[in-house]
Amino acid sequence: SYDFTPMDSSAVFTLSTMAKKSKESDS
Amino acid sequence: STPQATQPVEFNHAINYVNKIKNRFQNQPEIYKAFLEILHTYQKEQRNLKEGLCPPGYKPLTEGEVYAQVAKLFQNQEDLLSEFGQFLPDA
Repeated sequence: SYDFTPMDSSAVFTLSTMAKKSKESDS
Repeated sequence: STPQATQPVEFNHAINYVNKIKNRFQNQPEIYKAFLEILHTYQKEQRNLKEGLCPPGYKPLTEGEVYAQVAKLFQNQEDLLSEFGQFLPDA
């Protein structure tokens, strides 16, 4: 199970935002 | 309110990745913390940029700089670094 702090969640959010950005700039 | 419509697959990947790093650096929490700080700084700057809060000429952290900082942090952890690269736009 995941035991995430707010900082952890913030990192997850940042990473997924980056990934999204990277996908958008792909095509 | 719903968070930004992020692709679930990316979100899950991010969760797994953060969890992996957390586990890997269990005995070196300062490295994990530094990693969180880098991402936090990047996120904060992106938000300021979007909201026009940055002074003219201000250069926020680029993805490439984020990668360089993480690379320094994850020395000898090639797998973590290459996985991190998957989150970034190809420069």
